Amino acid sequence: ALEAAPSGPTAALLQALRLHEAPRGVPALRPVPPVMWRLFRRRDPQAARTGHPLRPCHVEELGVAGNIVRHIPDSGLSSRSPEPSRTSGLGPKWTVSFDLSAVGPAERPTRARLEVRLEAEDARGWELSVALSAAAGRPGPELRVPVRPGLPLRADLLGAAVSANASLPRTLRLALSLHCGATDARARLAEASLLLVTLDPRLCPPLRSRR
Amino acid sequence: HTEPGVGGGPGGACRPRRLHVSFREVGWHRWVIAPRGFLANFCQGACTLPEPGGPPVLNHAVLRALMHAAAPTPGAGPPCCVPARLSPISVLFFDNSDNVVLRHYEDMVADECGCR
Repeated sequence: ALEAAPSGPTAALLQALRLHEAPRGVPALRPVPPVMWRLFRRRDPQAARTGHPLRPCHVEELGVAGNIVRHIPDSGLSSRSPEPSRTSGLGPKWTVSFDLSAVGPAERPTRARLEVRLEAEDARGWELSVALSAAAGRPGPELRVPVRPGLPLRADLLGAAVSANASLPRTLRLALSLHCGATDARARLAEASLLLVTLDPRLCPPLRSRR
Repeated sequence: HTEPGVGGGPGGACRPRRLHVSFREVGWHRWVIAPRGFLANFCQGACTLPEPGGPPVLNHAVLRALMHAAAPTPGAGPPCCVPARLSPISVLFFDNSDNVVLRHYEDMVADECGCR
């Protein structure tokens, strides 16, 4: 059952689309990430009508349950300016943070993929470690991702920095450290983003028994 | 938008009628990246005794149509013309935190109507 219908077509459409707030002001337009276009086209209802039945509440391309996919850019609070590293063998360190305040309490994360673009002249044999930032106060497992020159680094955080069974924090802060064998290695963090897939079970049709 | 007069107006047998939802109409066109709008449709038309090729009918609806034809009883009108098959839509938009969001919504487009 839907909540009591607020007045006006906009409010009614908001409610039908389960959006808690109307769009405010003008968005900071930015290019739509190709992965989001791909996922949108993959769910194009026309495909559904031409005999490619779409599984409800499932993101085929990523192979996980879900009905909301967000591409969240890092909010650039204290990232990109590498912090000096005093530990030998450790290169520059960064802290990136993601604003998750838009995620509703009923949503359950089913995929959290960090994507980082590093710029470095020679990154052979480097590794990037990803962990919850110490500021989160809860040391968690550290992920190690090999750096591949010219390609974005991807790290699946579910089960590591993001718990699959707990509600998401309002802000996710991650500490990134470059393991490159030299403290004076030159590398720049060009971009960091989080692809977050969540499932809001309230939007999923009840399993209908076959007649 | 509904487009009056298309397909003979509200009369005729129970079937989908065009209803286009436009995000521009509610001023969301800067936020919604795609689609610009979608055909939601709605169901309208008479539910009389089932006819070959007519809308799908439940047995209960047949009984009700028979009763209504034989002895109209106040409060027990003919069966209703309602969505019988629905399909999903996806909406890609910027949210208020400037994230790019893709949401899937089930049962948003009335593809078929039936008498119930």
